[in-house]
Amino acid sequence: MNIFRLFGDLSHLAAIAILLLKIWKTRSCAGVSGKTQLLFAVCFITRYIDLFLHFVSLYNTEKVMKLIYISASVFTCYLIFFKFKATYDGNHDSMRAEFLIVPAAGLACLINTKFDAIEILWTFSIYLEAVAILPQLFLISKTGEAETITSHYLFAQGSYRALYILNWIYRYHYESHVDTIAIVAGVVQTILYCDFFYLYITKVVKGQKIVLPA
Amino acid sequence: DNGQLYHDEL
Repeated sequence: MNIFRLFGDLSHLAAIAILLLKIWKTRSCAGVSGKTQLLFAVCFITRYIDLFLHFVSLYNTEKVMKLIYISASVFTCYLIFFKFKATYDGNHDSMRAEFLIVPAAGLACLINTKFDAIEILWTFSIYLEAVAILPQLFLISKTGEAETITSHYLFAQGSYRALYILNWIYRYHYESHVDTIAIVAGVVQTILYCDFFYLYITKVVKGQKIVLPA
Repeated sequence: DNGQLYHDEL
C-alpha cells in the first residue's frame, strides 16, 4: 500500500459518501445519473465476485472495503430507482447504457490477461468503470448545470482513479508491478474527467456553480 | 507484466 493508493481509495469512499448524503439529505436525486450508479454497482459486483464465491472471513480491510463499495452502490441505486424515484430525472439521463456495457463486455473477451471467467469479469469491470461516468457527464451537459454538491462528488470520483495512476507509477518504479489493462483503462477514465476538472477548478473552487453553455 | 493473476487492488 502506498500513499497514492490510500488517498485514491479514501477519495473513492468520499465520493460514494458525498453522493449518498446528497440524496439522503435533500431527499432528491435530481442531477444524478441513475445509469452511472447502476454501472458502478455492476462494476463492483463483477470485480469483487470472489466475495460471493469463496467467502473468506472479513480478516482484512480490503474485504470490508469491497463490501462497503458493493452495499453503498446498491443502496444508492435503491434510493434513486425506488425511494426517491419521483425525483429521478429520467428524461435527461438518456445515454444508452447498452452502448457502454456491450463494447466493454466484447473487449473484455478479446483483450484480457487470461481467458477464464473470473478474469474476464474483472476485465469487463475495469473497462466498464472507465466509461461508467459518461451518462452522468452526459446528463450534466443536457441539463446545462451541476449542483455544487454533485460537482464535489464528481471531483472525488475523478480524483480516485487519477491518484491510482500515481499509485501505478509508484508501483512500477518501486515494485516493478504492472497491470497494463488497469493502467490503460484508468488513464482513459481520468481523461474523460479533464473537461470537468477544468470547470471544477476554475469555477467551483471560487464558489461559482458549474453552468455549461446549454 | 508480472503474470500474477490475482489483482491486489480495489
